[in-house]
Amino acid sequence: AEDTGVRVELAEEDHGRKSSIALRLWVEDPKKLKGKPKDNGAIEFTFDLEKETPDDVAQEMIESGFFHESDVKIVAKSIRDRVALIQWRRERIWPIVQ
Amino acid sequence: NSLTQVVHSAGRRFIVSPVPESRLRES
Repeated sequence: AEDTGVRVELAEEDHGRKSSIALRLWVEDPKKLKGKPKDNGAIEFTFDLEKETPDDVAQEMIESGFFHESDVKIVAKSIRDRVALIQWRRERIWPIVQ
Repeated sequence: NSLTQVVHSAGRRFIVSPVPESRLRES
């Protein structure tokens, strides 16, 4: 995944069964963001792979004050890259569950 | 370690915890 300066990782083991998965996002390189992130804590949240989109979560993070509006695209892209990886792995490791 | 929690109006819960030093890139 392209280095956006925002890191997204699994916050729990993924067994491919649940449609929602816990993720953790943090800013690795604040210089890559247009706005100043609120604090550089790791933000953990649950993401529903079937019903939600990375843009939903990114917008909610902006509205919750974690990021500046001008960084919504970077945040959404970082989540999208990780979600794509999770789905790619799920299709290979647990194709029957899909 | 200190955890803070923000619940968005749509109901999603965001839990903020310190990033382990090892994960923060030296800028």
